[in-house]
Amino acid sequence: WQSRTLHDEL
Amino acid sequence: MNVFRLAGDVSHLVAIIILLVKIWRSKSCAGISGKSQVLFALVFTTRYLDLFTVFISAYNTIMKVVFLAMSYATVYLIYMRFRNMYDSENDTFRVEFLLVPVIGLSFLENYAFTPLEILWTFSIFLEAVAIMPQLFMITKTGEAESITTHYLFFLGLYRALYIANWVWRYHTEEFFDQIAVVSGVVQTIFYCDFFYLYVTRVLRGKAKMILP
Repeated sequence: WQSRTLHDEL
Repeated sequence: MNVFRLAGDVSHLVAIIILLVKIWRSKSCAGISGKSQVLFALVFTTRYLDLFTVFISAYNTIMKVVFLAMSYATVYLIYMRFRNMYDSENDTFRVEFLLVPVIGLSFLENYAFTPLEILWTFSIFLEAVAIMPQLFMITKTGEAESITTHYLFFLGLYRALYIANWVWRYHTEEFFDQIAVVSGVVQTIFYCDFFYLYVTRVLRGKAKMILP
């Protein structure tokens, strides 16, 4: 279950 | 990381440096919209809240710190250091017309209804329209110093390169960030008119970009 979206871009 | 995204980040960094150095060396912020710079500082603040909670790479962390530091430095120079040169009567764009829809939309359209995600979405939507006060100021004064146009060129180029990055990532790693892509396309479209003027006027060696 993905707790939060990972934003890997600036 | 791919060449388009790296070029985009470098272009973004160049834009911020151009503006900061211009203000610092000319000891003036005439023709610069302080409102846009405040909005950009807000974009970075709300987007980089995960600076201390998520480590992606040294590059990611360093660039976030650099962008935050330089955007706040720019705001400081405009509103504190050289505030007597601030062109407030031409920087009259009503930012609440930007903030209200952006806040509303970030509550409606997001990946997760959590504070960090809503703030991230807010920063994405806000970045798309943050340049409006600056573009409005140029249309109001009818001109822009060539350095300011170079700043805008690299700022517009950065998100255009990010679009190439998203196409590349879609085809190579099935990555698709719908909110960032839609907002990034809208943001780049806002620069199209400026890009046309930049190529047809500034690159012709004109000292200033005089609007028709």
